[in-house]
This record gives sequence, C-alpha cells and structure tokens, in this order.
Amino acid sequence: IDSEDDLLQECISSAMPKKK
Amino acid sequence: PDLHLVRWAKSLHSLLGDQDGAHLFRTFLEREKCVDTLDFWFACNGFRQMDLKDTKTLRVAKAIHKRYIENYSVVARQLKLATKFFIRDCMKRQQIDSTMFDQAQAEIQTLMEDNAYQMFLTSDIYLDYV
Repeated sequence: IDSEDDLLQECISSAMPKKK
Repeated sequence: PDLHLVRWAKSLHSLLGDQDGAHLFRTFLEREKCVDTLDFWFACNGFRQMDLKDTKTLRVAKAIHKRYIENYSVVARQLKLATKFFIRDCMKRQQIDSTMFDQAQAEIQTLMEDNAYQMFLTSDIYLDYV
C-alpha cells in the first residue's frame, strides 16, 4: 500500500504541466 | 524564451501551465516558505481528475485534508473558516466529491494571484531568468 505522502505526491505530479 | 516570458507575465494560469514556469515559480515559493500553496493548488487539480469509484480517491482526499487543511499550515491559515468547516464536514461524513476542494483552491489561487505571483514577476529569480 502506498503511503499517504506517496499518494499526495502522485496526485500533485499528475496535475503538473508536462514538457511540450 | 522571450515568448515564454511574455506568456508567464500574462496570468498565473499561463505560468502554471508551463513546465519551466511552474518549476521556477516553485523555486521562488520555496524561498518564500510558502511552496505548500502551490502544491495544494496542483493537488486540487489532480484530485478533481480522480475517479470517485476508486478507493484511492478517498485516501487522497484524506491526505490533502490532513496535510493542508486540518493543521496550521500556510494553506490552512489563509483559508476562510467556513471553507475549512465545509471540507472537514465532507471528510467526517466521508462524502467525497470532485468539487469538494474547489472553494479552497479558488481562495488560495486569488491570494497567489494578488501576492506571490506579483512578487514573483519582480523577483530576482524571474528577472535572472529573463
């Protein structure tokens, strides 16, 4: 099971802009 | 690069929509000790895209609540009391909704637009990049 911090980080990263 | 800079100065959204812009703004906020506001803003966007049927979504909502709302973090201190109560109530009843952080995100965004973003545009970090 992912830790809370990992889940949060994953959530934040999913919304970050990607390299064009 | 000039085009980048013109776009970044246009609005907070255009800055945050660009990878280099978001990265540079994050560096600036780290120095100003309020990087949590930006992480919260992105976390809200990420959360909104999550599938409500996925059990992971509730865990992410809990993590956002714990990290940014229910303590005295830089985010919690800037939110309206009613906004924090609303989110706390959603968590207590485990009523997770895609829009549950929208009001909080809007409040933080307005503050970033009025303060941190304006400061960023005149900061040495931004001007050095220029």
